[in-house]
Amino acid sequence: MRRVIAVANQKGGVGKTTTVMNLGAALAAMGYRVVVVDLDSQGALTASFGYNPYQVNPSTTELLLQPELSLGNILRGGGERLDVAPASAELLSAEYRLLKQPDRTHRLKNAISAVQDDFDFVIIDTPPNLGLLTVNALVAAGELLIPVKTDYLAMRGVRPLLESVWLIRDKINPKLDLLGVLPTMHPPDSPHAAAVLEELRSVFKNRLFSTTIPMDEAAAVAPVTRQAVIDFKPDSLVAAAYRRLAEEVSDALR
Amino acid sequence: MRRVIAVANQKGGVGKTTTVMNLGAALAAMGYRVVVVDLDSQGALTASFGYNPYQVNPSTTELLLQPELSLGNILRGGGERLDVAPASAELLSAEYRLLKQPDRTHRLKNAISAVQDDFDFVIIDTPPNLGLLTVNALVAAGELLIPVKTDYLAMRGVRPLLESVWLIRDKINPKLDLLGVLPTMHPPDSPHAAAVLEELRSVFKNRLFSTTIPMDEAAAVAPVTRQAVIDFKPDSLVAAAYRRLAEEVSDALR
Ligand SMILES: Nc1ncnc2c1ncn2[C@@H]1O[C@H](COP(=O)(O)OP(=O)(O)OP(=O)(O)O)[C@@H](O)[C@H]1O
Ligand SMILES: Nc1ncnc2c1ncn2[C@@H]1O[C@H](COP(=O)(O)OP(=O)(O)OP(=O)(O)O)[C@@H](O)[C@H]1O
Ligand SMILES: [Mg+2]
Ligand SMILES: [Mg+2]
Repeated sequence: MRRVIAVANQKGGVGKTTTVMNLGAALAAMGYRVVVVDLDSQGALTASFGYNPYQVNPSTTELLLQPELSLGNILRGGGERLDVAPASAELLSAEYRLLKQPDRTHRLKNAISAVQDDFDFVIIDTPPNLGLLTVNALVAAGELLIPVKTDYLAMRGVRPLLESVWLIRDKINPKLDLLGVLPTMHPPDSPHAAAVLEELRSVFKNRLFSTTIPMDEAAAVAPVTRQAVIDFKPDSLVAAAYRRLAEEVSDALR
Repeated sequence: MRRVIAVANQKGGVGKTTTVMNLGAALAAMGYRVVVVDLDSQGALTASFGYNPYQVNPSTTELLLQPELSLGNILRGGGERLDVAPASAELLSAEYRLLKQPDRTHRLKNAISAVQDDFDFVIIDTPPNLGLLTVNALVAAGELLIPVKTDYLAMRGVRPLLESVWLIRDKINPKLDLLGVLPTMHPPDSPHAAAVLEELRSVFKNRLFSTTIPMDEAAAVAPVTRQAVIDFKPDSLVAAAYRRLAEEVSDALR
């Protein structure tokens, strides 16, 4: 299989971290070997697995700044068949230090290539901007998954994101494909959200996942328990949705 | 009065833009003269007033790159006693171009100082990161308002934000004060959210606004209509909450 998936959207709070955590855990539960990579200096993914972004070392900061390190050198346990490449808070200053490096956009890609045969999926969480860290994810990835909360302000950000992505595809990474747009945090009883979902469906057609991730408190509570919601509350609506998403992703990339 | 308020939180999707829009509109409705400033290249605040971040010129991009411009030169109408300093999509590249300038952290402060006497409040929306644009807002401001969605991942970001803020206060802007932490997007029936709110109350004490902004679909729909929610649906729970917030802010700064 050997797929590298970037999960990105410069709009904040749309469920990027939650999707990386739970898609990763659900694919691992299906039997795949998965690595999730945290490229956000806030370290929400790292903290959701119980690691401390203020102490963890080595992290993706060292991975990006020290070309002799490979992804395998920084992995931590995340569950059965699931490993985590944690972020440290210093990742922010790493971004500035990388600006002067000629291979600044390819650091992550090079770090992953050495171990890619050991895993079926590498899934990368990104910060809410299109800076150098997110560009590293888009250069390293073969697939892009875009979570979009079903509301107007989140929807308006997708077109500019895709414009930047096609630029990266034309100039640096011709292999990058849109895996799909994922509706997230969808409230069950909101006419506005339903209208946004319809709009996404008519614009993205078969590029919109058939799975919609519902708004479900269990998703917000799970990180407190250091578990993916598919383990914390397996019978919740959101857990079922992420399991369906994992099926869709595995079928699409077979 | 003449207050400059930065609304900031590097965590994405916590209600920064919604708070700037509605606090601004509610203070204008109370009779104050207000300017809201958009420093996010996504231009959510700009679009919420009906302006197009891909076409608007001059914008905060020109304001930051051309020191001879002052805030007054770029203002657009936003309603009675309410003006908008719109953002353009180029703001992102402006951030890189500013890096080399010696006065890069003070550009906004200098642009505002020329017109500060003409307005009672200047309220600044920031992107979901602590980059140079947000630093400009924190240097220009006398007050900081931090919106925090009442969930675990949003809560964990407040301490690192405050650490960066106190650094800016010590090194660059000794006048910067914490106006308050504002609980936002609070669902009425979630034990988790209620627990987070309690935690915020015990940590921030009188620095937590007594107003809590409820989760209310009207807030997500209002930007589609190019209106603040206090005008779009004045009898909604969220409109009432933002009116109460405006009272609290005006009382605190009298
Ligand atoms: N399906 C859901 N139902 C309810 N809450 C959710 C759901 N998905 C995510 N959340 C909560 O909403 C908040 C935003 O989600 P998350 O942090 O995953 O978004 P993000 O896009 O990674 O944010 P950022 O842009 O800050 O990185 C989190 O507190 C999360 O726990
Ligand atoms: N009280 C509320 N109830 C329901 N929805 C809300 C509320 N406040 C904001 N929203 C919606 O939630 C989303 C996030 O809010 P908003 O865009 O204001 O956050 P932000 O912090 O500015 O995000 P970003 O980090 O991307 O700049 C928006 O779609 C907004 O319409
Ligand atoms: Mg995240
Ligand atoms: Mg915003």
